[in-house]
Amino acid sequence: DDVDDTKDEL
Amino acid sequence: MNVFRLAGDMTHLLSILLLLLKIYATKSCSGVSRKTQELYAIVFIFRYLDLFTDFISVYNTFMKVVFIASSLAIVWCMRFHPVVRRSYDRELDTFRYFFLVGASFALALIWHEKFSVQEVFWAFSIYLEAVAILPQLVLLQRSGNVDNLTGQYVFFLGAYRAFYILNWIYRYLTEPRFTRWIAGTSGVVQTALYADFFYYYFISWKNNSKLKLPA
Repeated sequence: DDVDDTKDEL
Repeated sequence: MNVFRLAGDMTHLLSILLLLLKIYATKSCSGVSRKTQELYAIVFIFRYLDLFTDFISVYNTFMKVVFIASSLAIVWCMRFHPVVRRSYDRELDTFRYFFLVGASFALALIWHEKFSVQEVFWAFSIYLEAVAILPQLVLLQRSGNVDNLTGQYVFFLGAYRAFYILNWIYRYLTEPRFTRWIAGTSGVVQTALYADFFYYYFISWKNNSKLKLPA
């Protein structure tokens, strides 16, 4: 699930 | 983190520092849209709810706290600072921004990555950020003359968006399974809103003249 890694951007 | 992403974050930070510098050095917020600043405060608060739930890196946490604190400080100055608030262009800053908030929230309810409070608020913040510059652009257009620091503020804010697009292209090409539909689409819309401003900014830069936007 690649939802989480979106949030490494500001 | 790639070089485009870092350049994007740094131009974003620089834009905020320029705005704080303008307000602090000139004790004036003329030419600055309080509505845009309030929208950014809402954007950062709703996007960075994950400060309480996820830890990504010291850099990430630091930047989030800086963005929230600086946007609140700017709004506070424009509303309550005894000197600064007097220079606020109230009669020019009349964009109906509640419409933007409502439309962004409605879109977030329809298009999100997951139907949870945090994910809907995250999508809401992305959509709202895409259009948050509109009151500022309208104010600049109405006032005609743009002072240097305010012009540079908007320029670096636009540069931050452009670098983020390069960052996504880079990540798309180098990372398998990389997609950012919500952030990417909104980012392109957001950057496009600056196109007109960029055009006049470069003309004034090339002619070494004061930035003027046509009415």
